[in-house]
Amino acid sequence: EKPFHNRDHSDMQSLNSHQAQAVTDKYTAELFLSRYGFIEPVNWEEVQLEDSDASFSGDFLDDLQATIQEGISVAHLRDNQAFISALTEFQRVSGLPVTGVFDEATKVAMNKPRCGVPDKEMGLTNPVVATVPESSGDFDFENSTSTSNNTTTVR
Amino acid sequence: RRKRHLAGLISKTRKKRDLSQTDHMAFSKKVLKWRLIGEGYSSQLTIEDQRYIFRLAFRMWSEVSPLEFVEDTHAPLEDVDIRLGFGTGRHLGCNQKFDGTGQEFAHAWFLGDIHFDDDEHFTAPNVGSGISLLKVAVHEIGHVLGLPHIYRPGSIMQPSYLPQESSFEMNWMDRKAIQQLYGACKGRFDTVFDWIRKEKTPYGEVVIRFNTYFMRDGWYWLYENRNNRTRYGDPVPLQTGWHGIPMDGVDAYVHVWSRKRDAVYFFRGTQFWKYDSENDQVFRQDPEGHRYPRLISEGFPGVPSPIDTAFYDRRDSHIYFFKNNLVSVMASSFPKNIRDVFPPVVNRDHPDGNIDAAYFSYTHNAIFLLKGIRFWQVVGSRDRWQRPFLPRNGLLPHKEVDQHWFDICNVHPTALKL
Repeated sequence: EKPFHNRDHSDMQSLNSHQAQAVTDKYTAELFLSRYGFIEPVNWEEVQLEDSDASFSGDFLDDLQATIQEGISVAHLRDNQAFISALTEFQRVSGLPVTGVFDEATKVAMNKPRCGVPDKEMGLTNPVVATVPESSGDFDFENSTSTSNNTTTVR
Repeated sequence: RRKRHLAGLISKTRKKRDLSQTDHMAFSKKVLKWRLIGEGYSSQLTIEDQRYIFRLAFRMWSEVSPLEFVEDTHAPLEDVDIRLGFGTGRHLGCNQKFDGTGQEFAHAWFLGDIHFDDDEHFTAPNVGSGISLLKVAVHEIGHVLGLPHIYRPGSIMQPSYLPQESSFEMNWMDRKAIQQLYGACKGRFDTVFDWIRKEKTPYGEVVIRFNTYFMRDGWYWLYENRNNRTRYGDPVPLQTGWHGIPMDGVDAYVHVWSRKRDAVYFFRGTQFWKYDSENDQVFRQDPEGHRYPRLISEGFPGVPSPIDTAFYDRRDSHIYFFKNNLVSVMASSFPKNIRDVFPPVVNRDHPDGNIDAAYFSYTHNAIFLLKGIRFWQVVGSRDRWQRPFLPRNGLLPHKEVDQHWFDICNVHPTALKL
């Protein structure tokens, strides 16, 4: 059992779990940017399924992934502009001050819980910032006597 | 050899996907099966809680798109469109290893699999701490359906997790994004009406309020005009909100509202019911001694039944009954052809009968005739004041229902009650 003490299990602790590697410096930031497609769009659809005929071992994939990421990172360490470009893009879409510098606000944003799907994928125009118009009803509802509230209405 | 094998696997599963009409990758079918796989249960919530949360998450997408989702626990796994599971580190045959507690909480694949990192502290809805499994599930399902990350405040498709507020719902942008892939919700309605009710303020004043309702088969939606959407959580089974009317649907709703009368009727087949607004149920016997249901031929002599639809016109205090291409009013010179009563403003742009719903809207102060996925607005006094050449009770050129009343979407029948 994962230990907990609160009635609602809200303080449940994970057994034998390890903490995700935090983004702490420029190198780990580059790994982050690479993983989520800011340096180069990711081909997310290359799914590799574990199968008896396709015996990609977990270690092999770990090494491969690390090698690819390091390879990309090494190449881009030589090209600082690519890193800065990726960083500014991340800052821009995240609503952060676009400084081009790996600052504290950027570090905090990178360490937030997030979805593992890359933000930039091959073949897609990413990221989507705002392409859909706001609500545009044709009529003026100012005389509505509906008691319906705004989005605070509870389901 | 490995690449060829993987290519084969991908091509097998890729047949489930299709280029939609918008040339985006999307599912080509409208009813999708999902399953929480047995080897992928979370250790943090009961299995029933997990399944309930996923049912709700799928239903939320169903409420804003033409897609329907059904949980399938029996079919072979390869026939299930969307498979969900929890895992840690190296998990579920996936090559994207989870990173432990923190950062990545889940990922999803266009091929239909969603994986949740069970090292994260997932919690049920409305629990203050932890990561809301519902919010994450809705987000990941969005990826499965073809949505990318959207960097807009309030969007469910933002990549970073924001602590859940008291409730979260699909905003306008999320709705339109999914509808760009799968289209808007379309379909005919049985009836549409504004429900009038009287309330007393704390000061004892009586105020008149109304709510707009759309009915289709055995379901209904409350439409929030000021928000351009239906109420969160709709549709609802008819019997939940309208006690005593036929559970599988009605043909018409009529509110006779004049100085002398205030009566609400539901019509179905050859019968009609009178609704007791005070007690929120149909009359078994009204104060006049009439028992319900009654035959339409008894209550409204001369009106053919079953009817297509009906509405009460407060301008002339008459109920207009529609059947095929005729309009009946309990007055001389009726029935008449619908084109004579409601002539087209633009020739050939006319429903020509078999109307689905006739609706007077207090929001728009206008009468609408709905047929299929289209509607025609009846020329009103204001229209004729601006354009005197318009015929009285003329029908303006048609428009699409879903472009005027948004996101009135079905859900799978199994999702009506979660």
